[in-house]
Amino acid sequence: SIEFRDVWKIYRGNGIDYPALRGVGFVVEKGEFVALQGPSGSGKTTVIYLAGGLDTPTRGEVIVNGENIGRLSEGKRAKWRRRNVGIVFQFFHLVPTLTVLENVILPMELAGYPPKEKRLERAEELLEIVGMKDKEEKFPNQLSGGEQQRVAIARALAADPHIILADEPTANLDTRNKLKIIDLLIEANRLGKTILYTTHDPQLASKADRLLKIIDGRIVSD
Amino acid sequence: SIEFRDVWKIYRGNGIDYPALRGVGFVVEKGEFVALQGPSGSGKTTVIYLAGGLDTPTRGEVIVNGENIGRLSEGKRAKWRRRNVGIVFQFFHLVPTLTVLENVILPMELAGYPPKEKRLERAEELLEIVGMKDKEEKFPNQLSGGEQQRVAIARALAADPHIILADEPTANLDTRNKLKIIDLLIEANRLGKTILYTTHDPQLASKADRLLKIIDGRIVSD
Ligand SMILES: Nc1ncnc2c1ncn2[C@@H]1O[C@H](COP(=O)(O)OP(=O)(O)OP(=O)(O)O)[C@@H](O)[C@H]1O
Ligand SMILES: Nc1ncnc2c1ncn2[C@@H]1O[C@H](COP(=O)(O)OP(=O)(O)OP(=O)(O)O)[C@@H](O)[C@H]1O
Ligand SMILES: [Mg+2]
Ligand SMILES: [Mg+2]
Repeated sequence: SIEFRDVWKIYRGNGIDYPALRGVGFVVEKGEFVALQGPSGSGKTTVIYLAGGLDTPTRGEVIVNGENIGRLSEGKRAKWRRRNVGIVFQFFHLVPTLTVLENVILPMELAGYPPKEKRLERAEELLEIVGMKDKEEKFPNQLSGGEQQRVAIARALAADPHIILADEPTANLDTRNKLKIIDLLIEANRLGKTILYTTHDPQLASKADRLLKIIDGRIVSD
Repeated sequence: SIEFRDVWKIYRGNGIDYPALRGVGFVVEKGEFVALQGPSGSGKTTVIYLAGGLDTPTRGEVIVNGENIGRLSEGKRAKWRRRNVGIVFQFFHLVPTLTVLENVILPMELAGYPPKEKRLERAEELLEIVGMKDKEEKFPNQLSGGEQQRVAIARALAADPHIILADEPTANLDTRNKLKIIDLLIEANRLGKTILYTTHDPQLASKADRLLKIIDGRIVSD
């Protein structure tokens, strides 16, 4: 499960403090499929970053599968992340010096799962599902926006994590590719994965078990 | 007007040639509002890059307002671009070391238009329209995805160019912000601007005078 307890995130920049999250509280139960919706700038990416241990709250607690990850050191959070979480970043963040195939294999090497001899096959299978197997030898700078997004989704699923955090996973996709990704997420959830995703797309939002709405850093409905 | 005549674009990478555009031909007349739609990886961003003189065709001609821009040198194309074109990139490409306000003023300084004493006022006005005036002192890395996109749109309109090229201008926006941007583009077109934009969003596509469909680097319907 993913639990936020009165979480504040205050960004300090140019001498002013900007509260991106102001007392956010919610629980996503194990195996739930939950959408997080809200206007541009409302705090969705910040929630994803905190839930994935990529950043820590200024105040409050982020507790994932019973572990208070906001309290862990940077190194421990990175280790925790490798074994527990797959993240689809809003702007992909593929490793520029690795090919598409290598980008999808990397999480498996870091997690030590699945066993070595199965990794190539799993990476090929995921790339096939997202329609990117024919471009597996390309580098990220040789891909279109939507192609990078699809590789990022395959990568997030690679090490078969318990939790999937996806930040606008279909924003750069045409309808056909979008439906493929929606089906993939639904299937992963059916297999028991806990999924928290943000989206501005009503079609994707409608697939969720529950909709969390966020405005100006506060959850307004649940 | 924007005219593509039998345009091929072949990317050479890792020893293989990849034809992103295969004989693309179309004309967007002066003052038209045209959408370019197609699957992920079909060549839309490549068309935008060539129409904006950011890259040159491998074969064929790109003629904008009577000028064969594919034949110009890199320096001449940059100069031509400053005075004629505003571009909204798919992934924004804001200047990281400039504030929001400075990013919007920069195109006016490069174009030498409008006159110096009017630039601040125009930048503030555009940022107000896209709902970003309260964040004008922030840097791009302190903004959310949708906020960066809105700044990128204000920047593309800043020097009042004749031609606006927009690559998925609403992909990272919630419905309310999306409608603001759609209205802004429609208004710019009403004032006589030629607009070519790509989108996966049916609502935005429906506003166009004409829909160009591209699949695997070829225009399939016009
Ligand atoms: N530098 C490059 N080297 C090799 N291939 C490239 C390069 N840049 C783009 N491509 C390929 O050219 C094709 C067209 O890319 P383009 O970015 O124009 O697609 P797009 O229609 O904008 O897609 P999307 O909707 O995903 O943004 C893609 O299949 C991509 O893999
Ligand atoms: N490093 C930072 N410094 C200052 N403010 C920041 C920083 N990062 C984000 N913010 C602010 O925090 C707020 C929340 O940002 P966040 O990226 O979480 O929004 P979002 O809901 O994901 O928006 P979008 O739908 O546009 O992607 C925004 O108003 C943004 O300006
Ligand atoms: Mg975001
Ligand atoms: Mg593109």
